[in-house]
Amino acid sequence: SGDRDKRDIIDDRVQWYLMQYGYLPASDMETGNLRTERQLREAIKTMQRFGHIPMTGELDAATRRLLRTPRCSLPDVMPGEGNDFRIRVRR
Amino acid sequence: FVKQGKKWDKLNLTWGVRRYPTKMRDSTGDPEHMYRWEIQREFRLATEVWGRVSRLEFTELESKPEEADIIIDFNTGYHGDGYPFDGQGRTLAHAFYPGHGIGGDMHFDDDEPWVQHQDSDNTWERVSLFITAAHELGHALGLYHSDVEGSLMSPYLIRFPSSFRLPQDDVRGIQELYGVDEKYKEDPWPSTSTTTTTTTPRPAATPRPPPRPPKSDKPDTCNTEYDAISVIRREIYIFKGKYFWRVDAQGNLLPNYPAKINRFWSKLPKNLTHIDAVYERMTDGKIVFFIGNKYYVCRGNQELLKVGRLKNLGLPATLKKIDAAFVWGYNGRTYLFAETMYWRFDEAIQHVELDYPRAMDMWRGVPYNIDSAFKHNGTTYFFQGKMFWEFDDFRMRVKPKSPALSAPFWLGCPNIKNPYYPKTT
Repeated sequence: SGDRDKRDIIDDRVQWYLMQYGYLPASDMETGNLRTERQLREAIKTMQRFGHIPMTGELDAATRRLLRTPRCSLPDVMPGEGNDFRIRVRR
Repeated sequence: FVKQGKKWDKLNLTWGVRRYPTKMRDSTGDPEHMYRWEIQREFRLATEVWGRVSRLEFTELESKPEEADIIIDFNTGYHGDGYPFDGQGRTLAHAFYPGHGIGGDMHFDDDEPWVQHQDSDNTWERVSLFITAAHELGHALGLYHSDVEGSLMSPYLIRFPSSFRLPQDDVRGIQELYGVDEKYKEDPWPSTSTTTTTTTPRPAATPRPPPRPPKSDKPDTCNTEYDAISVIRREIYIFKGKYFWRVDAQGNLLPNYPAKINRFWSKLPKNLTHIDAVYERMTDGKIVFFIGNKYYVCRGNQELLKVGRLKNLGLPATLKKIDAAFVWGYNGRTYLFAETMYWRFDEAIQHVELDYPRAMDMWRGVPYNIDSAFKHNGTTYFFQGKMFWEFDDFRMRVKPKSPALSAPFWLGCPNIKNPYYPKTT
């Protein structure tokens, strides 16, 4: 199940969903930054917070149900807020 | 609750359904479909949800919905904005935050099985039009999504009892935006559990302000909006109506401007009334004008090389005009903007790139329906009305001091605060 979860997380459709609703910063689509698994899990946690299900960061059964739940088209996180993963720390 | 940042500058709002669902009981006879009057009633109840707890008042413009502040449409698939519908299930509807043009409008997916609230179970098989409409109206009034459990502005469809009461989180949000209705605690709550109309008589909406007097042909340098702006040959060209101004590389407004566009670019159409957008191509320095649904490629100001239609560039055939075009300093790519959408344009193949259009939200803080945009000295600027927004390309958001008045900054006019354009958050 771990392998399946990881496969799902990098699935373009899941990423697209996360971007579409503002959980992943949409600006990345323009600037082409790569994402880490940690960033995706944080985005899933934010989505889980809005869906009022346990914030596991995993694509568990409740999260899969949430992905299919009817909803408003507009994003939940204002662009640039919440999950701003574009800030890098210089070593 | 989260305020989006925009609100209506009036308390009397009009609404109307411009495009009804394609399947209604009036025409199909199918009891699974709603009557037209039932649809209107669900929307009317949705307005009462917000009207009862705030100072807002709503009036339906049944005969002229296209003139309403909040225009309601049922659409399918891609329908001209950045939020295409996806058939039954998943995305149900969206609305635009308060503003001109498309601002405040609400779009509903025609493919959803809409039913009256009393008949719904809020699954994907029977979606309450009333609840969805009330949620979208929250956006149209200036509220963002809330992560408070049970709130109407929660992004995911949740089940509400047939006797709906606006949750406290939403009440606080709307009252902070528009103030508290004096009768808030005395009024009964609207019930959706009966088929009789429960409309409370409302005073007539304040009539719309009279139309502005016709503008003189020549724009006032210090009091106007701009159609298009671009740096061409290191000078700033600012276009309005049939005229344009020039600002030299030192930032000085050149004398004897505004001048007529046709006197300088004589090969553009003789009956030109305005241009929508313009940019200088990075690859070859040619100047591209957008006027209505056509584009014109010029070399300098004397030679017209090409005329074509927007659809030939890969833009939607239904697109009547674009709002702005510029080469973004961040990546040197050309971007085109229209209403709530934007496209990246591939100069090499003269076609918009795949995966576009995208929603304007990407450019955080930039309003929809911009008038123009351009890059100057490595900084991106967006214009709407008499204001401009300076954009931070790295943080992908407008800079903190935006917006500011355009005329004092770009044309050296006195900096008089304009009461019609208060600084927004």
